[in-house]
Amino acid sequence: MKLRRLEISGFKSFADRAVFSFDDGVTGIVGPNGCGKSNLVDAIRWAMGEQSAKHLRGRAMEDVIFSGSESRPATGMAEVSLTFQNDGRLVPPQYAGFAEITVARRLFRNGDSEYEINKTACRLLDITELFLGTGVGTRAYSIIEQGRIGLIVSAKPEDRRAIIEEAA
Amino acid sequence: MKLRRLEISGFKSFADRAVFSFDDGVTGIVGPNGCGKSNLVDAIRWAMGEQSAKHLRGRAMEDVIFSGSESRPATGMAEVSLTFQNDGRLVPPQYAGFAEITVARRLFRNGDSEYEINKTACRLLDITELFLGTGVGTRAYSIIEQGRIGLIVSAKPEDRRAIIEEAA
Amino acid sequence: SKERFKETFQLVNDRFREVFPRLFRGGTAELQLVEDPAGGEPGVEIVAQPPGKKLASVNLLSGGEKALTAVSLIFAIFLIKPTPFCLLDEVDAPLDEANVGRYNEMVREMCRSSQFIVITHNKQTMEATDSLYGVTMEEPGISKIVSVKLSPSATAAA
Amino acid sequence: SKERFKETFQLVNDRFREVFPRLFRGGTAELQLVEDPAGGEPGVEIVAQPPGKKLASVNLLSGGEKALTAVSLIFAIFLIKPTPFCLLDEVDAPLDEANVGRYNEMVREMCRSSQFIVITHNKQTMEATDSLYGVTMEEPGISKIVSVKLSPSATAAA
Ligand SMILES: Nc1ncnc2c1ncn2[C@@H]1O[C@H](COP(=O)(O)OP(=O)(O)OP(=O)(O)O)[C@@H](O)[C@H]1O
Ligand SMILES: Nc1ncnc2c1ncn2[C@@H]1O[C@H](COP(=O)(O)OP(=O)(O)OP(=O)(O)O)[C@@H](O)[C@H]1O
Ligand SMILES: [Mg+2]
Ligand SMILES: [Mg+2]
Repeated sequence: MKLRRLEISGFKSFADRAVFSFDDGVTGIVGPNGCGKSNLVDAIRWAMGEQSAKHLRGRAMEDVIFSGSESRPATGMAEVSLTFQNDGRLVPPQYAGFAEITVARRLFRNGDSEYEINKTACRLLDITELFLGTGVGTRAYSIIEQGRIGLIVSAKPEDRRAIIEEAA
Repeated sequence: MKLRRLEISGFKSFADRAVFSFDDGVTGIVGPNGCGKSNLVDAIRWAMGEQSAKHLRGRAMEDVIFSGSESRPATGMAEVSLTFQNDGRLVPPQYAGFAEITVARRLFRNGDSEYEINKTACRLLDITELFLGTGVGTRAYSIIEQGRIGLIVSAKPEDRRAIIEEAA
Repeated sequence: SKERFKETFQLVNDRFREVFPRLFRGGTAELQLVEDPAGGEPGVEIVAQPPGKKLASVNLLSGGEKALTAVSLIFAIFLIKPTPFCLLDEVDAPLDEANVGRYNEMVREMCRSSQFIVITHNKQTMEATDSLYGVTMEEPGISKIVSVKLSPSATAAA
Repeated sequence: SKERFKETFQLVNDRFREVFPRLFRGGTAELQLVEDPAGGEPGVEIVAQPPGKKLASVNLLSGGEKALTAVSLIFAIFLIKPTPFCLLDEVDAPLDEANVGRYNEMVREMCRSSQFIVITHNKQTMEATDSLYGVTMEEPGISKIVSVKLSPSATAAA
């Protein structure tokens, strides 16, 4: 499964819809402090099923919805969708027939949530299970958040074991 | 009191004696990873009376003595001395008559310690008291160690209070 | 004593309200005293709003914004009660070019009353110093120092 | 299961022993299983010795050395069990020029089997990417993306 596209709308500082397409190889993301780069990491983790607001630097899950700026009012919803190309590797059997697999997550300000896989409504559990099988969702070593690389060296021995267990 | 000179010998990676002289203004310290820049910060804190090995990235105070490299054996002692110019500001009364104030600290591998102010043997307490009066020894806001600036934002409210109390 | 803390807190807070918008080129910030639920002395909270953004928890700020907010507070405390020297170890690491520039401008201003020693990997910061020491390890494991720059004219060569 | 962990641990350890000296241009490192005093599963310790230096606690290493040691372990795990993509957010921040170069060389090698997305402020890293997205905030508080580079020929201009 190869990550091909990230669509983000109303999520944190991405008030307007933005689309990233990822080619093979190394993609760099640059920009000034506070412009939204790490918010993209949060968006990817959220779309893959992250349920802890603390892990997204928030206090409540509602914190991921664009809360407004001096020139714009808050939006009523946050939406992120990830599109993967089925390259035959690590694809769960029930999606083996699809050329692309798109996962979408929406959160409304009233607290309602929506989840979709290939435009079909599903539960959050279906999304986390999809990723569990692929090795994509393992946060421990495939996503290194800002400032956290040093923690591996200062971590407790059992936490380091947990990272290796993710690969086992 | 202005910091004029730092002499370091046998302390951490400074196996050989090195002398830094500081002029007024901004002094930069540069070099590749692991070459010894932050060890200088440890040396300054140690000379001012730091008693916690953990605050110097060590497990025991003996860790500050040069422990050898592939080409050199360990040294038997670590020594750091700081020389201040008496500019009339913030100088404790008993040293008001000196043009310069030099503080020296030595640790031997057998555990013995020596402390000196202006070449006169003294106790560690005399050194910490000297700095307490000058505001130099306040670690909380005049020495920002590598990787610690972010902690101020994530600190507990009482820890932030403590930093401001240092200035009170 | 409680009185002196309250006094210092006021002074630091006023300074912090000035330094933050200077480093952020706008925006507002302040310190707030919050009651200790355990009944101890009140703690200090930071409220910060970068220019054009809406006020939110300081935890949602970016890595660079958090560092610059912390620097604003440290510099504010420093301006109220300077110490003879100030050691900053790689404080500029998470900052972008524009923020590194403003950070160095303030360091330059404050170094009139105190000596500033900055450890850095950043070329902009190196150029902003008055003198520069290089630490090398030609012999593995053994630190040695080299004086790299002693005057503005040498900066171009550095 | 315990068997599978032991097996994976061996593979990762062998890889870690190779990756560390490659990123550090020498030196040695390995992982060790340590008994849990509380009687649980054994934990994992890192033993690392940069080239020419004497073996000591990993805590005494410098900020950059710690980061590069952690990167060596992450890359070793990744080589044993690649994931479809890998996101690295400002991992190069504490590294000096030479280390940034070796880090980027390895990322380039590993990106044949997976996509790598690196967030960075570092010019060397920017030049090592195949494509580059810029995130801007022209309207304060509102993020917008711009595609900056799509081919090697554009690198010179970036
Ligand atoms: N729900 C939200 N609504 C609006 N803005 C938000 C929301 N959540 C976070 N932000 C803003 O997003 C910004 C942080 O973005 P991010 O962490 O992605 O920055 P960055 O580009 O990684 O910067 P740096 O280089 O400093 O790490 C903050 O200024 C924060 O106020
Ligand atoms: N007692 C000791 N004897 C010999 N070497 C030591 C001792 N204590 C620490 N070191 C070495 O000093 C080095 C760390 O130096 P330091 O932290 O000053 O690096 P640095 O220049 O700040 O690097 P960075 O840019 O990565 O922060 C480590 O490689 C460590 O092994
Ligand atoms: Mg960031
Ligand atoms: Mg350092």
